[in-house]
Amino acid sequence: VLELEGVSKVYGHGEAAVAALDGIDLELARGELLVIMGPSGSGKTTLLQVAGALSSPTSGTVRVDGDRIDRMSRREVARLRAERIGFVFQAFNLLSNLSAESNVRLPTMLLPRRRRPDDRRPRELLEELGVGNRARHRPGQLSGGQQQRVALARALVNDPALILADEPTGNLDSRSGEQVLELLERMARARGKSVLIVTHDERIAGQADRVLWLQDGRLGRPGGPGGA
Amino acid sequence: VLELEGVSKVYGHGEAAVAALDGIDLELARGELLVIMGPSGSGKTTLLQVAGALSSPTSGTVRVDGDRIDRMSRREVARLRAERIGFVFQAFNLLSNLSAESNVRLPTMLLPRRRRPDDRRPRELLEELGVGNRARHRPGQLSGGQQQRVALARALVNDPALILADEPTGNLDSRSGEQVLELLERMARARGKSVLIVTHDERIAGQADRVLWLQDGRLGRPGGPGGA
Ligand SMILES: Nc1ncnc2c1ncn2[C@@H]1O[C@H](COP(=O)(O)OP(=O)(O)OP(=O)(O)O)[C@@H](O)[C@H]1O
Ligand SMILES: Nc1ncnc2c1ncn2[C@@H]1O[C@H](COP(=O)(O)OP(=O)(O)OP(=O)(O)O)[C@@H](O)[C@H]1O
Ligand SMILES: [Mg+2]
Ligand SMILES: [Mg+2]
Repeated sequence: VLELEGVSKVYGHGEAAVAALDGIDLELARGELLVIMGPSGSGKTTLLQVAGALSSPTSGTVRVDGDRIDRMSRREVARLRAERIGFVFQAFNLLSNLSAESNVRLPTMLLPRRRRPDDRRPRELLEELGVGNRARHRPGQLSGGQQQRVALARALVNDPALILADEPTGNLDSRSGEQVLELLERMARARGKSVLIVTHDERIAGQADRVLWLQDGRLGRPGGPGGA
Repeated sequence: VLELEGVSKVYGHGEAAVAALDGIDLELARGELLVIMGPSGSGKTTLLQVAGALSSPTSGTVRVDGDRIDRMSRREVARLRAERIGFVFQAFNLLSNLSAESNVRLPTMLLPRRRRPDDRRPRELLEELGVGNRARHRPGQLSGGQQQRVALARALVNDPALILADEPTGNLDSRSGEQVLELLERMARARGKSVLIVTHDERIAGQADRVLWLQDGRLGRPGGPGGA
């Protein structure tokens, strides 16, 4: 479902250049839950942005369902992101002037009418994540963890095949964090989604099919810094 | 240094009313590190905003160094926040068009010239937090955890007597999280600051002088939901 080959990402040039990703090879199958962990600044967010077609790699290729992203037209990339990828941002990126429910409903407007989910779907997802009673609040009226769960609901509403989640439990207590993880697990096991989570939360690692370690833009086996 | 008495905070009215805080009594002494934990939505951020004079309670009183905040003029409150309180926001609240170093330096401009810290202080704090090599980057060019550490540096730059930190390690791996905690501990033990941390991170609780549990806007002893 997702394939990265020789992916590198360099920010800036000359002396100020930062190699955020350095030769990444990665494959993610249907129904698989992959967790990538690593220190702050190791490239986790960058990896997810490249995987989700939000950012172009400096070199290497990204394929979703076998199609190379760099060979797609702008319009095809937009459709890919609207229909096949669900993205949970580290900073949530909710629209502050819309209610939680409207924020979750927004991506459904990008689908052709016949393919839109049921009108109750946004509400159902919010309830499943324990924030159903905040559906009419705007993000500024929500706690950090409530906003995080609204962002997850929004990522799931179009029933995407590929779910990319950046620190989905960073603002949650153990119990809410478990609920989020159970939902993501169900997406992989029961619904056949491919789920890629980047996180610092070691508890999440315990539930994954596979755990990889990212350090200084390079991918390896867990074992801590310098490790495998 | 900080005293809350009978503090309540209600958002909205009538049916939509949310009691974010409900009768909070709290005292924090010099050199003390207090950690408050609780589920998402329990009122941690609200508690910190009221303690830091960013938000007025619906009832009850807040005192800093014995002075009632509600009896201060706008100007006195502004001085209090600039000179005596350092606040780390859950969402960082950095200015996107300024470099990390400029973001950290900004609060120093609010002090009378003779009381401003050394011109190198912003850089030193960033280095102490492991982000010295990102001093010239803007927030948009920083990882989540790097932004979080810049926000902490900014809260500390005016050497405030009271430090209020909202989830200061939420975006950090264990190692960076430990560094942050060590720094906050030193502020309390070695420098006599009063430090109030709200968090989900149980590792932090281990280092505190005192740990309290917040649930549905009420404060108690840890013991989990319904606990103690
Ligand atoms: N402006 C507002 N209007 C209405 N309700 C609000 C507003 N701000 C916060 N709330 C509600 O008050 C409650 C407490 O919010 P608060 O942000 O203090 O929680 P928190 O403990 O910090 O949560 P988290 O751990 O998720 O950050 C939440 O249920 C939230 O929805
Ligand atoms: N636009 C940019 N320009 C320059 N450097 C950047 C830019 N964006 C990110 N970086 C750098 O690239 C590196 C990787 O950033 P990234 O956000 O992917 O890290 P991360 O693993 O997600 O960190 P965290 O766990 O703190 O969120 C960091 O050192 C960061 O400073
Ligand atoms: Mg990140
Ligand atoms: Mg909060």
